[in-house]
Amino acid sequence: CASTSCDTRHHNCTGCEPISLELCMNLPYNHTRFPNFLGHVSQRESSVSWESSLFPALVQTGCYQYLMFYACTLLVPKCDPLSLSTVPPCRSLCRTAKEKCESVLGIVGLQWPDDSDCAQFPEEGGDSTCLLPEAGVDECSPSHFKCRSGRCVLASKRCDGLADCDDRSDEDHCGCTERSLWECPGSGVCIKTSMICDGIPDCPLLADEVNCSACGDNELACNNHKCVHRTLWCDGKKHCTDASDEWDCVSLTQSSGSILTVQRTADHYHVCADEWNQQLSKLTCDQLGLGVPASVSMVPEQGGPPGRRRWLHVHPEWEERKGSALQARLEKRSHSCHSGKRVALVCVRDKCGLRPAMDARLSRQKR
Amino acid sequence: ILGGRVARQGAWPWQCSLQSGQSGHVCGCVLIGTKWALTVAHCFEGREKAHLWKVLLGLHNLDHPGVHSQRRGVRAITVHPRYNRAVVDYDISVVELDSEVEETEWVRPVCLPGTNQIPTPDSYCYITGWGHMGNRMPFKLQEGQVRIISMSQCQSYFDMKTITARMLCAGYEAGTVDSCMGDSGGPLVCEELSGGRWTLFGLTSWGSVCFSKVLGPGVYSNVSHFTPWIHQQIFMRTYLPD
Repeated sequence: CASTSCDTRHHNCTGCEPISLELCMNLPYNHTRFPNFLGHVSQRESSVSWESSLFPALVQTGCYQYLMFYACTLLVPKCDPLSLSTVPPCRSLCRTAKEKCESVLGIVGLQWPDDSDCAQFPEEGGDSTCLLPEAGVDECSPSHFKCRSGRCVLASKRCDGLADCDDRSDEDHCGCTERSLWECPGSGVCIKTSMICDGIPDCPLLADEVNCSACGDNELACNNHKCVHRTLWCDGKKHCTDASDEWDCVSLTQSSGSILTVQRTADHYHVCADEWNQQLSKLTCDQLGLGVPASVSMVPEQGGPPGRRRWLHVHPEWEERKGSALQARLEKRSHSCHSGKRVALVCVRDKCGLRPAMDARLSRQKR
Repeated sequence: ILGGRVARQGAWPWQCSLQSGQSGHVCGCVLIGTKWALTVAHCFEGREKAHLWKVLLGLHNLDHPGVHSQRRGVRAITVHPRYNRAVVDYDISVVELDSEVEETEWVRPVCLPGTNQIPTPDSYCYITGWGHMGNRMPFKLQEGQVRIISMSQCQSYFDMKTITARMLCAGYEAGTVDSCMGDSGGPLVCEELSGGRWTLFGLTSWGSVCFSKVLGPGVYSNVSHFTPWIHQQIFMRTYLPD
């Protein structure tokens, strides 16, 4: 013992300590001392004890209004700051709790805690002080929700879709906050806080995935909000851990004749038709998930001085770059495109979703 | 399938059977590309290793794979990272076959829907599978016509469980035609209005205990919600395998 006033049995060594047992955080006192009246030597032992499970469950039966207060005077007894001694519950409180709730436990075959013999506690008005529930004592612990009827139910039962209060009040006003969830801005959808900024959109309009990155001027944000240098964007190699730097790098413009547009270093380019071939057309349609090429055309570039075009050319070793996406088979060039023509491509869905022709004898049987 | 009928041979060329070791048929699956299939995530609970599984395609009678059937191993299984087994949310997974299937009249992929393209409530679509029929397990593939049910109406049948945007309901209040145990992962397909092409809108996921008296519609994974995710998984496995 650190205290010279203690004996060598390592009992009563500590002084008053702040209450940390969540069940009993709303008591009219803030400090406790161990061992408690159930023989536990610490708040940790108290928190994992049989009684700390039993009493909150019993409170839900509504057997006694101040049962939780009584339970807490046993689990984390009040510590008197002057005498540094524990203050017990009054005998009448103990007797009332036992009278009203012991029989409820008996119904499910459980016994009232052995260590809570009421004779050990003083009568109120006697020589020693004891605790009684005063006005304003919370009937429910912080781990409980108080029903409109006054009954306590476990807080985890609040807004779980099942009525636990006798008046169903635990299912009223079930917003996101009441369920310890985050409300998507602009909608009533609730999501777990761990889902915010995790790279997977859960809210309508992706509201849980905005303002999640702080990338530098030369960087772009991956889908999972990591930052990758813009020159590495759409080069056919994965740099974002979720590979989002390589998604949507290839597209066909819908508005102007299916012109093939490819991203490199986070800028959009047209593809010079000079070295284009059928295999690349097939790869493009395949990569876009659009089926097979139906037509390829070379469209003259229009408008603006030719020197300012941004072209991508087919890489000289494009055939060796097998298995990689179209963006890896193209390379950036600073000079212009010889023909001045860009690639336009139309893909058609192949045979997906087609069932074999029905047998006419089965489908058109005369009556 | 409860209340369905035996499908014509080869009528649903995208339907496949996901089989494991001695268990045989465990779940349904749906062919969406020459080496890609979809199924639900809950089929892989506790058994996510690809080598444990094989996929049978072009199958009609589970006990007698005919000359049109093809069999493939599984190279990789990608379960949706958000899959929640408690509420059966995000119940989808992509299966990569160990080699391409030979596309025939009997083995052919179904079309994927566009992002957030959903079938109209009260329209009629089809479910297929080798799942329980209420009194026995079938040998031959069953088909059933089900009605698409709006989300709000569906929620009223399942007040204990939330119907999320990742789910789609189809069937009947009386449960007359419904999917059942063993149909999981199989398709809910709808025909385009113009006719001819079929699109995969749902994967059989969950519902009430289908052969009890507690009835109601079936709940399917809403495929169109996952279309971008499916494309991304296929793109990454195909073009960025490392």
